[in-house]
Amino acid sequence: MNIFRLAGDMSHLVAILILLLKIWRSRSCAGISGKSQVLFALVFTTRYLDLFTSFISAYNTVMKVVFLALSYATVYLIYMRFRNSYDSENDTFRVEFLLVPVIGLSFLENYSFTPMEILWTFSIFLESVAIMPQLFMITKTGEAESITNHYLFFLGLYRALYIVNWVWRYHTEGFFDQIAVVSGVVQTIFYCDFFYLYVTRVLRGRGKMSLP
Amino acid sequence: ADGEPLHDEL
Repeated sequence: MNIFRLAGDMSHLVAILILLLKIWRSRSCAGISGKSQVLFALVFTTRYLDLFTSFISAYNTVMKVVFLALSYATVYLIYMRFRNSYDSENDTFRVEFLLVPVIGLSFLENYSFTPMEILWTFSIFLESVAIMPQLFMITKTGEAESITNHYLFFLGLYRALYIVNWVWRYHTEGFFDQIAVVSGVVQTIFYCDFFYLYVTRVLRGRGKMSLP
Repeated sequence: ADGEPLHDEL
């Protein structure tokens, strides 16, 4: 554990909490892609199956359980509790276009051809593209509430901090997880355009912003 | 198990 990894995990947690609290307080999930949230729940589910097989640390276990619980709570709020406010007409990204290649790739490129490893690889690849329905939705509607932008900012920050963590771990302990690093870098690139707009528009007080 | 990496990141 290093400071970058810890800060990355905390940004990830903050992002998830921002989204959950926004939906809970406004009693509405307008502008939120339910599809992205289902994909993130699927990411956590397939990645954290090792909760049952290996113990790494109390921190690790607690965070996994928290992420799982929060992601399912978010999906519940969107599709059950506040489903009347769910903007399904603009959440039209074809998820199968992500799932099919990601499933295929996780069978081809993995550390070990076992169900657990294939599912772990699937979760890593899927996480790198899971935000695309949300970004697609913002592009389609032309704008997002600033709170949605804060959510995306912290998600992107989490990815950026993980990259710094990998550079740190490579130099200090020779750690290099090729699958995680390559897909992590790809994932972070998706946020770059958003980051630029966030800094230039949201932080300068306009509140709302639109993606080109 | 042998040969399988331990994934210690979240």
